[in-house]
Amino acid sequence: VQAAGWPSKTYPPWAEAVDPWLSWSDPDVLMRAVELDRQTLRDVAPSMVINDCRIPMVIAALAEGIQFATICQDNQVPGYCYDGSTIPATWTLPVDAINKVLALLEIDPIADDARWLFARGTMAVPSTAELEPIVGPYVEELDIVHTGLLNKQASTSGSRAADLLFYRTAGSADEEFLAAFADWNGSIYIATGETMVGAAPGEPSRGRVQIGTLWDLDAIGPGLRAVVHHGGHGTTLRCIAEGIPAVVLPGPNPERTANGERAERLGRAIVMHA
Amino acid sequence: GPAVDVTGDRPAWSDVRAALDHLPPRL
Repeated sequence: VQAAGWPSKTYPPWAEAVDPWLSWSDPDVLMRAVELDRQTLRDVAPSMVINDCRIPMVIAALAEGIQFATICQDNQVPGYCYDGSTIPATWTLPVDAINKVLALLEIDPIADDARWLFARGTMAVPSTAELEPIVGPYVEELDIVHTGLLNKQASTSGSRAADLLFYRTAGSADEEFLAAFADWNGSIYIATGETMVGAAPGEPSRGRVQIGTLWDLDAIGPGLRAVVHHGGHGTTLRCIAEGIPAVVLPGPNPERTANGERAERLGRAIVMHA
Repeated sequence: GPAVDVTGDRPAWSDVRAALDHLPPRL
């Protein structure tokens, strides 16, 4: 965004510190976040809001009467269940708080799944219907749009690709890490993802291991033999789309586990559990 | 989704290294 010269705003520290997936069930926290997002919308006066499943921003857009689209994948569509029958707690726990806030704003309440908030606007899937089919009991009544792939396809060096990227799966290069990958022939990149995680930007490279907050896949992608990543939606999709094999370490996160297992079913990844 | 990284909640790096040898070729 900065490279494009577009204006940007950053959330204040108290809002950055809120863990949305744990805090939206507290009506006071949610209301404070909605008020912040409403103020942002009044400052910016957009004709449309694109959001990444941010519940208070969706409520703010509803309150301000602004059209919105939410970037989604299958598990963010109402009714999706990892096990086929149970609505994940992520989407049931905040319902009471959401409905309290909606009542204060004189907006119709939602049913027993917070994802119905996203369904009040467009649900945009940043992928193709072939790669990411959306199925579920309510799909026919929802406004779901596949955008197509968002990244240009990198030219690959195919069998000559020798490098390895760790995307948010290692925060530093410790002795165990260095010993395990000492025999890797190509370059090794570590993307910590956040400056607060492990290595600070500018940490000295350790041999062929290079550490950064993020690495540009347009630049290093063609040389990658594989990626070790955490199963996030965008990373999983991009590896599949560009033919980069992956080892997926989803930890305890069900969304990332499901993404990794989809790549595994396509024959493009191996999922390893903790 | 929830922004929790897996650092500290993962297999041993030596097991990850071994898994890399079983991946399909780069397309």
